[in-house]
Amino acid sequence: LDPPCTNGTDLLMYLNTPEVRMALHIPLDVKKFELCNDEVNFKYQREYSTMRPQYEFLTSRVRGLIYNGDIDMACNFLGDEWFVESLGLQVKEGRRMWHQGGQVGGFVKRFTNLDLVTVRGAGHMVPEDKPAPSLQMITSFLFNKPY
Amino acid sequence: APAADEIKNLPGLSHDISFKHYSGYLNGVEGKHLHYWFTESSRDPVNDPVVLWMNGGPGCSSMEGLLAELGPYLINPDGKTLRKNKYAWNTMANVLFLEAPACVGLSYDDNDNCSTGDDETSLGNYLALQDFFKNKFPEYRNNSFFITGESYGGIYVPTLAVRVLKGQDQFPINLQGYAIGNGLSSYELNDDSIIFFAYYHGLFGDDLWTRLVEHCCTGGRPTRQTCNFSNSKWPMCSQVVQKASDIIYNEGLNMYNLYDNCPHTTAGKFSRHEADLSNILRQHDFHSTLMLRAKNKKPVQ
Repeated sequence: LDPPCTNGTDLLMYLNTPEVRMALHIPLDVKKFELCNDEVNFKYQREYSTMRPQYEFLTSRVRGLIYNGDIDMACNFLGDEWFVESLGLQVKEGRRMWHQGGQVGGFVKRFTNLDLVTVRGAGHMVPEDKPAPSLQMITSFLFNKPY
Repeated sequence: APAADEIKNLPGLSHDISFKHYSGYLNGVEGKHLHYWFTESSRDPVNDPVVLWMNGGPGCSSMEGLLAELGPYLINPDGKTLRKNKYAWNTMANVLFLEAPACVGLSYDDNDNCSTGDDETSLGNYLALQDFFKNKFPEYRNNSFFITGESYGGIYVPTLAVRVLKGQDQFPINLQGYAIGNGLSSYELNDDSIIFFAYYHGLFGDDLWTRLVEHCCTGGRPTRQTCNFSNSKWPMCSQVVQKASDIIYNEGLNMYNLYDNCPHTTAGKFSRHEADLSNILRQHDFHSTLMLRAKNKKPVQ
């Protein structure tokens, strides 16, 4: 009955090894590691249906980056693109390709204090799927350099 | 830095590392202990920024971020050994991985109370952050600070960032920005857009698309403004959206990476797949059926 398209075996094995837990200073009575906790998920109170108010507050104060692997279907790039466009921010730089290692890394569109970036050929876990482009992208963002 | 939290000998690590790393607990809300794993920058820890990373769910562990995505060492399939990640984010930043809320991963609650929500989670994360900068690593208090995350981190990150900015007078933190990867920003827009995404990637054909447009879009025009796939009360719309969502999420495609293989391995009694499905099409009556089908899914050929 294993659900499809998840691979957490290695993490489970590693983080439940007594020697690893000891190295990480995990108390003995802390329960077995699981990748996702069903009780937390089922009981979780989802108090926000949209992050719009938060972005309206944040974009006037600090820089932000929303990036999407463009072949993910859990949180797809189109939804985030619609979300960012709906904020009505001033466009600083029109949509263009960005490059990494001589290849197209994806597309970028920059608004005032918010960058919208896609990572071509990456799924939900962008740094895992496209490590080199993802490192370049986050470095550009952190150090405020061009993508 | 807390000497007691320093990782001295990490099992499975067979290559030299040029940075210090720490694992321990940050205290947030009383009785709740959030596990952290902090990998200092291998370049210039004193001057490089501090980056907080959080995976989503809700309920999923940030250890996936560390050991499978952007950390300096990644787990090999044997579950015992680690390999070097030359594209690790700690090659240019000090990266803090936080498991939140309590009960996720190696984090715990003294009374085993795992019930929480968005506001309490962001408060707990904020208090944990204060513990990090005040008690555990005060030397990083003035470094540039960024909050980042993925998936349901789309909720965790902005809500925490707002708290940090609003609390600047009481507890100054040098927050410079935030970054979110494939984040949940709006349930409605995420649900509405996936139907367009699926059609334009050829996951279903014109027969189903025509019915979707007919029953869920006003004026027979399929646009972002005219279609309501996420919470239509029309039974016929709900029926065709269910058909579409079964194709997208329950027929063996890899919802995390459309063009990747779909591995079948044990991931515990509750999987990422289920956690992430819990965010999708929640307004429809068939949501629980969608979850149940995912839970009982047998491996496809």
